[in-house]
Amino acid sequence: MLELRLVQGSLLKKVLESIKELVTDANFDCSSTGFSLQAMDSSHVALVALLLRSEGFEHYRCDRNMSMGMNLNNMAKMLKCAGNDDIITIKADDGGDTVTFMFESPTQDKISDFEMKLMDIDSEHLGIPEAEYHAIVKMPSSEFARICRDLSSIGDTVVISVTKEGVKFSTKGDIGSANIVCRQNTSVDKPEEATVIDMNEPVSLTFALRYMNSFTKATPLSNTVSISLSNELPVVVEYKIAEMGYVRFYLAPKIEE
Amino acid sequence: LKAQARIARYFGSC
Repeated sequence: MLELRLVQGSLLKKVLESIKELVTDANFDCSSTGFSLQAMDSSHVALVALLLRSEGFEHYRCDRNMSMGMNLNNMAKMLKCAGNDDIITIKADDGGDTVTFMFESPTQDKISDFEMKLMDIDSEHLGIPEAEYHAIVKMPSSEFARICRDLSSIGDTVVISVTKEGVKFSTKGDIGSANIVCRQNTSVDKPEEATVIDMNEPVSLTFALRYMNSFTKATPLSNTVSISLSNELPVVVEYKIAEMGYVRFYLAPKIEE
Repeated sequence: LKAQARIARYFGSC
């Protein structure tokens, strides 16, 4: 038996909106640690890892580890029917082939349940090694989204370079080229508006902008984003989910053939 | 010219 009650149901709505473009079908894993997911996009170029820790739920019952295969588009369709202020409860029976999403309005005057069919998904689980990154950039998530959107109107790829001068996002296309440099800026009024660059070694990597733009669908989840870079490693673009966990996107770089 | 690497190049199955 599984029963997870999330008072801030809008978080789950936002999580689905952030990953459904990248991943079609995925197994949600439920254990005493929390509600998690790991899945690759269909081209096996990007990977998404989600964790919603059990402590973040008002009620968390998971009698035994369960893996539930869901079509994310269908799940998103159901969660769209929940109000932004609704409490969402996820329920499933051991060995069952459905999951139920229950939505309660804040005043308890409307209670809905939506039952969705589960599916068998044969997906491989990847081991993500602990890595020391050469550089970690923390910046406002809206700023990062703006940069990715702006650059994708000029080119298809972005070169992200971190030096002691700052972080540079560059692109080139048929009509010309563009460079955007963000300097470390910690003297802002609010910490979430700061750009913080933690660099051990200079790093420069090239990525497909199409994927970066897809990751920025997670912007509503967090005011800040952290971008961890090492030469010859996938970049990690992380959006922390307040009090609960994170959505991390890993993207393999473009490399010399 | 650069080619797009895949995730499997860096992370193995577990």
